[in-house]
Amino acid sequence: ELTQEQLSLLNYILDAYNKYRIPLDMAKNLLQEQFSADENFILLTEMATSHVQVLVEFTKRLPGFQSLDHEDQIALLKGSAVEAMFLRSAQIFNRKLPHGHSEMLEDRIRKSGISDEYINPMFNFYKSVGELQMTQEEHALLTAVTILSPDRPFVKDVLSIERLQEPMLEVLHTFCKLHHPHNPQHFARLLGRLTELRTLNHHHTEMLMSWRVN
Amino acid sequence: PSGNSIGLEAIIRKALMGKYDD
Repeated sequence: ELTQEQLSLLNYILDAYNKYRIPLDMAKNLLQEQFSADENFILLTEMATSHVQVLVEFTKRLPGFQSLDHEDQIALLKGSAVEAMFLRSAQIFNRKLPHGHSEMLEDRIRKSGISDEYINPMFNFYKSVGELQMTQEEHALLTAVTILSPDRPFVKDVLSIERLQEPMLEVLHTFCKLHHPHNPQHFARLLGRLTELRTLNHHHTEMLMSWRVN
Repeated sequence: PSGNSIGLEAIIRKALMGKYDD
């Protein structure tokens, strides 16, 4: 079972995660308007910027984050922003959307000018996250674990970050055991998605380059 | 670092300070 302290931590993270959203108007644009490839590029760029802004707000609420060295805070956010964005978009993509919206979203992304070489692994990732049928709690904790990864480039105080990440991993582990008693591999599978995210992060720079060239 | 990561860092720094304007 989760201890009282762990339960408080979980609820706190979940609450912060639920508030972490891009403005609704921007999300509506994505589904309602018809844009040219250029306008698609600008809209997706604005959404990415907005995503980083709300991600920072979520991250500020992670217990202990604000007591970290300021440059380490930036190194953690810089290292994880792309992964958190893919994780978040995987969650949105796997949600039950109104009829036709998933197709429209996929179509818009596919027509944004990014090569299939980069688009396909992204949709494969979305599908592999979808198969896990993650709860909101699992998404919140996995995002926190991703952000508080001590092995990001330019991090100085690895130990302090490990101390913040560990309780999140413990809560996630216990939560998985409680909610998936018949699937002992669930926790390991969640962590496996983090490995996939690292690969997507690695290819992200090349993906942006191909987007710009196109 | 690439131009992209500088842009990302600028957004992060502004957001950490609570500035969203530009």
